[in-house]
Parts: sequence; structure tokens; C-alpha cells
Amino acid sequence: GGHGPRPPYVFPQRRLGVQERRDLQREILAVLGLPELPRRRPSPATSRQPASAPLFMLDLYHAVANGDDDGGPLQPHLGRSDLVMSFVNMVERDCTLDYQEPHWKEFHFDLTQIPAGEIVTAAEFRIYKEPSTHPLNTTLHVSMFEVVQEHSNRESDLFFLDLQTLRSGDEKWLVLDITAASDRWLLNHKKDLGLRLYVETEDGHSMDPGLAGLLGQQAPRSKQPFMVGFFRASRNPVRTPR
Amino acid sequence: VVRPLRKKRQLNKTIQMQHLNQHLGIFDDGHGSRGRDVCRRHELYVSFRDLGWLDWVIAPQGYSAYYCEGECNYPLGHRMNSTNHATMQALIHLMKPEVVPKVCCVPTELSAISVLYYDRSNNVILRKEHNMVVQACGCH
Repeated sequence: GGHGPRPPYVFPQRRLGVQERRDLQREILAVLGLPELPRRRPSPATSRQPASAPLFMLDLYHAVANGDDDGGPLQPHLGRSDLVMSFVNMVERDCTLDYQEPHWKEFHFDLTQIPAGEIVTAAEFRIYKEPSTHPLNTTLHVSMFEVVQEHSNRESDLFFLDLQTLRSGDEKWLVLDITAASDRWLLNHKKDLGLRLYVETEDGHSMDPGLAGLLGQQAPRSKQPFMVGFFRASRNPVRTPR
Repeated sequence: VVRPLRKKRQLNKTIQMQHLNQHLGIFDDGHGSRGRDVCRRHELYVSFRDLGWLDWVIAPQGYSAYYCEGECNYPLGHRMNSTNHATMQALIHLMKPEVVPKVCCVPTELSAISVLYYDRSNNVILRKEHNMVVQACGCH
């Protein structure tokens, strides 16, 4: 340039073409670090009932939004996190046959969708407990382990994660700290062998988690177990030039 | 989407922005009469609904992003956080206005929003998106 007077600056008025608009939208999504273009989600009849993970995440969102507005306190993990992801339980295995002790329940999650470069700040496993009358009014110990290695001829190697003590009549969401396991899973996705949950009575007897009132995949959608990961971004998303 | 505001609200907003801009030294006394050209923040509502993103964005349905428009007139107020580059560009513009444009009016302070959305596996994600809302405009 440099020849002749410069025209007065105006915003570009040209309408974008379909392809240009699509490219631009894709670029904006990339800047936001969001996955590709919107895709219409299937809505089967079962999904009409709200699921536990989205409900919990919506509560978190409101906590964040209100915290932003009021400057009020946030949930402890939230303050240190840029990203919170919920994971639906993919596979559930039970070992609750009467003749086989101890009883346990195993849960698996698909963590492959976690964006690269995220650092785990905390992770929780959430399972709903209904009041149980079997045994009546007893103290129960619920422990969570990570399955570290499986063996064909003997019991799997386990790593202790968390222990919660509650009454058999309690009804609430039970929150177990699984940060250590998710940290390892993030480093090596192939090493995700699941989480194993045990219930013991005060006198040390193993108990079927289902009988203790802990709900699994067969529960109503709003009470199904899920996992929540809190992450901190280690870098900004890279923007690919068009 | 630029939504027309009700007159009273718009007036209040303008007054609030004038206070903010004055604090930042954007309004210069020498150019106070050229209100239209002064670098200031304007209303811009980004609607995820209008973008057709509500298929996967759960919340919010939209947010006030704002944008900056106007010219950065020199000399700047002494509180203006101008870069050396901006100062030099302003100087060259005075000498050769047809070659080099005036320094741009840009966001100088931005804040984050939180977005709740589904990923490809129908997991739900809550992400803090930084630098999404213009808090103040100025020249850098």
C-alpha cells in the first residue's frame, strides 16, 4: 500500500460463504479447545431421565457461575481446576457369590477423551448408597482399591485408595478419593484396570456391596455411579493456522 | 449477536464504562468532544443458541462478551499502559496517516467464563475458558 489516501476504516461487511463459515467455526472451536463441530446427540427414551453425572456437573457449573458473580467460596477442587470431566461407568463386574469371599464390585471408565497436557488435581468416585436393613443399624467400612495387575492363577494386585465409614441406614452419595489412580491412568491409558470396591462390617466380614445399599449400573440413571476428574491445563490449546 | 439494549440500561452502562475508561485514562480531555471515536467497550452478546451449539453446550446458553471499538488518540493519559510500539505507531501515523493506521483499540483486560458441554463419548465437561469477556478497552 502507501499510494493514495487511505479509505476510512469500516468493519468488513462481506458475508462469509458456507465453507468459510464452517472453517471459521472450526477454528474458533480449536481456540476454545473444544471438540470438533457440534454433533446432534441421539436421544433414546432412556436418556429422558436425567443421568447422575450431568446433574452433578450442572450443580458444579452453578457453583462456579455463582462463585464468579459473588466472589463466594467454591468447592475446594474447583478453585485449582481449569477443566472438570465426568466419566460414565463403562463396565461393572461383580464378585458377590455367597461361597466366594471377599465380595467386591469393579468399575471401569474410558479416560481416553482427556485432552493431552492436562494435570490431575483431584479425582473422585461417586456412588449412591441407599439405606440398608441388612444388617440393621451397623457400621460399614467401604474401601476402594485400584487394580494394579491381574493374574490368571491368583488374586489381582491392588493399591489402596480410600476408606469411608458409614452406617447401614445412611442414604447419600458416597465420595471416594481416587486421585492417585487417575494420575497413573493419565500417564498410561493402557494401565487402566479399574477400581474395586469392598464393603466390610465392623467385625471384619465381607459384604455384598449391593446388599449394603450401594447402587451400580442397574440403578435409575440419576443414581448410577460415576467418576469426576479435576484437571489443570498445563498449556494453552495450540491454534492451527488456516 | 448485538442485542439492542433498553435505553435506560444502555445509559447506565455507558456511564459505568465512562467511569471505567476514565480510570484507565482512555478519555483524553483534548478529545473529549469526539465521543464517537473514543476507544470504548460495546455490548456483544454471544448466543450459543443462535450458533446452533446447544446440541452439545449444556450451559450457558450465551454470555456477554463485549467488544472494543474506537480510536486511540494521542497523547494518552499518563495512566495509560501503552507499549513503546503503540507510541511509535501513533507517531508514524501522525507523519504518514495514509500509510500507517492509528493504533487500534483493543481489550486490555479480559475475564473467563465457564462452559459445560458434552464430549464425543457423552462425558460431561466443565471447562474454564480464559480471556472470553472484555472487562476494559484501551490501547496497548
